[in-house]
Amino acid sequence: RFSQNFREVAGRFLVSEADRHLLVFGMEQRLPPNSELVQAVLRLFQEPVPKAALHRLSPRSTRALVTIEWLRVRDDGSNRTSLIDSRLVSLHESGWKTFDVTEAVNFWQQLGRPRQPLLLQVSVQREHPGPQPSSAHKLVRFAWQGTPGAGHGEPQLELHALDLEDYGAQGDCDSEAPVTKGTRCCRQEMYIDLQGMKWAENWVLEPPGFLAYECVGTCQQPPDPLTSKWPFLGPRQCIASEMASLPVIVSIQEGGRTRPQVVSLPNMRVQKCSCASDGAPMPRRLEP
Amino acid sequence: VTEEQLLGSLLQRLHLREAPVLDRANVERLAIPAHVRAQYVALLQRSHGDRSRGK
Repeated sequence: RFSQNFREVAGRFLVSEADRHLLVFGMEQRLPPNSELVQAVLRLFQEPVPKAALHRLSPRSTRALVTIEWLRVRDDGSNRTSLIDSRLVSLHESGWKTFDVTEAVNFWQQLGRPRQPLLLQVSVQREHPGPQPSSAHKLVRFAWQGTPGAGHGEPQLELHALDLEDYGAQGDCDSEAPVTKGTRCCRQEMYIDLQGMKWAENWVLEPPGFLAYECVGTCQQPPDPLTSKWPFLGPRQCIASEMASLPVIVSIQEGGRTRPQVVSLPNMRVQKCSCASDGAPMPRRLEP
Repeated sequence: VTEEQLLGSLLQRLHLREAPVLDRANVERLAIPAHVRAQYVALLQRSHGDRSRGK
């Protein structure tokens, strides 16, 4: 809300069971095409617990576990959840609580349905599961649980994305232009001549050589405030983000006879170069 | 991809310790049967399609 380059989305409160809440975020056009999501933060405003209720708390139950799950609704109406983030909140505190929901937005992106909203299920549980009765966690209330439409403290989704026009790779290199220090990350032709390799002689029958490509050039680094927020990220580097296998035909000697055999060698040819940071989590693949 | 990586991958696939030294005469007489070439071409076409995640 306070900065030009952060996109925030106000959500709507849909349904609530005692300690479970479903949040809906309209995501249409929130992430520009050709941009890379670097982080998504869910911000929930925790209301202060009335003092009288605090005094009645046993010393063992001053905290509650808040869990965020991504809810996926299938075409057949069935749904399933994926754990995204969870953290303990203190009943003695109030204010904005943040959760990293980058993976949920990644899953939503993989659905490929921009008009479908992002559904996040928030559940509040006891810190210590166990037989002794405790309902302290029910004291945790978030702002939206007050009067609907009050407008204050609505759940918010912050999306931090990099424009790949600036921070991404440029596809294949310009074969006419030499690669210099200022060249932006690109895929350059690199031919591997198998006929020139001594060990391949009389052994590798096909291919005589192949285009393996390599990733060259540099990547633009994000502006400083971004990097200071993600200290665990290394610099953005130009790497091979998609590879392809290489089939070869070799001659095999068995029992005094020589016969040709096809073998497939994984990750031998670069299909795509991208700018990526070392240490960035690899998004989980969405199960079909 | 370096020459070492290529050789290493091939040796690993064929469970070999080192590259075999084959007699040229044997290889020159060797014809690649149609079914082996068809398998090779099919893998080649599919490899352009399959996208591994890379690093």
